[in-house]
Amino acid sequence: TSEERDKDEL
Amino acid sequence: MNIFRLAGDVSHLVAIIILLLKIWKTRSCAGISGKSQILFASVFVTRYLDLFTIFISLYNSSMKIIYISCSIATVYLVYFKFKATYDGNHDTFRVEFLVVPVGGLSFLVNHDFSPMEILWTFSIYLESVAILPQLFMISKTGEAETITTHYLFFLGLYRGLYLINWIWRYYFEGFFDLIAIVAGLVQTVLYCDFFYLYVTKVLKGKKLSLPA
Repeated sequence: TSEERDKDEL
Repeated sequence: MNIFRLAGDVSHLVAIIILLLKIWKTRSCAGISGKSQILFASVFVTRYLDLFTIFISLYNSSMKIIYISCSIATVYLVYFKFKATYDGNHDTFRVEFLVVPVGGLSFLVNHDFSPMEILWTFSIYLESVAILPQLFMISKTGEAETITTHYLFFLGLYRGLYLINWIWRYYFEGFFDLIAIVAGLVQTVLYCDFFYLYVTKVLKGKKLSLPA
């Protein structure tokens, strides 16, 4: 699992 | 994109539209916390700056434009067009007690110490507490118009659906964003008391009135 930010989510 | 996230976005859009229509149709913003609306507008402005830097999808860009324009339009209606109906005496939550800690935390806990990322983190933390002035105002007036409770219901539901989306994504994609999840949890928990009143009162046709 990787912890990162998803730019697609509003 | 999964069904929970789509449902969350739709719920969020419904909430924003309900509020805008309520104020526009009744030509009144009675019972609405202008402070919360200012916080929500700043949440969208600080989070969607990437509207001008990266194109993700038509859906992503159009939703961002809709959120930003509706929230700014709502602030305009509350503080300018229907200012006479704004209940400033009950909208007294000290938002500096929210913005300052949130601002500090976004510098301390973030994914990347860059301006865009810090603004995004600020926006995520701010959104989790942005409803407090509104809930505080309802506790002070001791009641809320039924249409306002529907607005709050969909607004609270949206991040709850996002939480399910994140559980789904963790389980199936191994993806998780701790900052968004913790903030989303705080945000949704703040609505629990309201959800209880909404289900036990408003859905039974009663008016939402708090034991003042």
